[in-house]
Amino acid sequence: TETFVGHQVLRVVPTSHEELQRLQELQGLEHLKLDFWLAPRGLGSPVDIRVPFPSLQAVKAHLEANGVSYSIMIEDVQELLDEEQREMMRSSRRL
Amino acid sequence: PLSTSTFNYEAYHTLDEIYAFMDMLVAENPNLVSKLEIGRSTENRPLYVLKFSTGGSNRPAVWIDTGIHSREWVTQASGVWFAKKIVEDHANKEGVASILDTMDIFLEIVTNPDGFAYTHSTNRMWRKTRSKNSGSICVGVDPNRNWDAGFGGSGASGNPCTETYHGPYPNSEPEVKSIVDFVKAHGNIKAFVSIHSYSQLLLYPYGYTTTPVPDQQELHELSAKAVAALSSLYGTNYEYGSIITTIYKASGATVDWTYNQGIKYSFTFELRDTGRYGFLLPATQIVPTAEETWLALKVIMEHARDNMY
Repeated sequence: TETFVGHQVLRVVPTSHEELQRLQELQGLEHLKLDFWLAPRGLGSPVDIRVPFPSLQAVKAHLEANGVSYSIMIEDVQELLDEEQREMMRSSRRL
Repeated sequence: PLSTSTFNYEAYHTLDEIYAFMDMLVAENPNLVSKLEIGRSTENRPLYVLKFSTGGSNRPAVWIDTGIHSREWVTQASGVWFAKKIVEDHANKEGVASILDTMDIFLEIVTNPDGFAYTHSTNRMWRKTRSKNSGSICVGVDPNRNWDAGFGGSGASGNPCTETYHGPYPNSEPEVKSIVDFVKAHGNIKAFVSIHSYSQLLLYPYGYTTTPVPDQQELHELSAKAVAALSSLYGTNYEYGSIITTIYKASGATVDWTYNQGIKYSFTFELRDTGRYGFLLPATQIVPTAEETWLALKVIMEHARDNMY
């Protein structure tokens, strides 16, 4: 089973075409294995990116170097998945 | 669970549990619900569609599918809740009971069973089908880019390693081809709703071109009514509009193909949330999400019933 320990979901709300372009550049960098939960769609629309732990530093550096502000939507994806699994187990036990 | 009354709608379930739910619902309601197998997935899982009908032959129909993107778990869970709701409304002679007097409802709860099983067994973040791509180590095709409507255009990827890979040719995915064949064979579907998550949107065609659909005004007005009904329950805010103007260009999308088949009332939902949890929406939000979405679906179904074409 694939684990997502340390994966984070970053949210970027592009406010300029340059920022939108930076995000589209990121989409093309396959080696970073980024998973765009919400793809770039226009100025003011949020872009959500699940970033694997090994790529986290590079992506944040890229965004910061280009002055693109971002927020961390999910601190650790695996923690949410573990909670989801616990909830499913509880539900099955109740059953 | 012993019956669909003791089934836990406030939890996420495995593929087997959902299939067992379907069989229970059919067994409990033999005069209303039947289970059709419209095809087999890449990994040879059955593609089940629940048919809700009070009689007649080839009646005008509504199609609802959930789970075409396997990681969007709140959609399959909502589909389970919708199935029980249709049965309850019919028994209580309320809600959609009046629709079932003249129309049938088809509901495909797990539209991408291979991907859904894979999210439980191996990778919770899996979105696509599980078909093998010759010449590539990457697996899967985006089933919402594989339809024969603007297929292969920008707004999808030709790279099998991306999440929006459109596949080698239109309808290459059996999960898509099975619906295509069913819709063509039935020939009397009047409304088609494909349900995704997340970002709280109600979308209508087109996604592959900026050309407005001929019925744009009616679909926009209907969307406004549907979203108003949805928001009335818990205040959940939705945006609405055509795919290409509201989100981005998407080629090969389901509802573009269904609209081009003549199914005027073709819609895509993007359910909760707007980005606190995304695809990992807590199970506590399943029922409220399903309840509010149902109000919007009812507006669309009633409009289709009252504006037969």
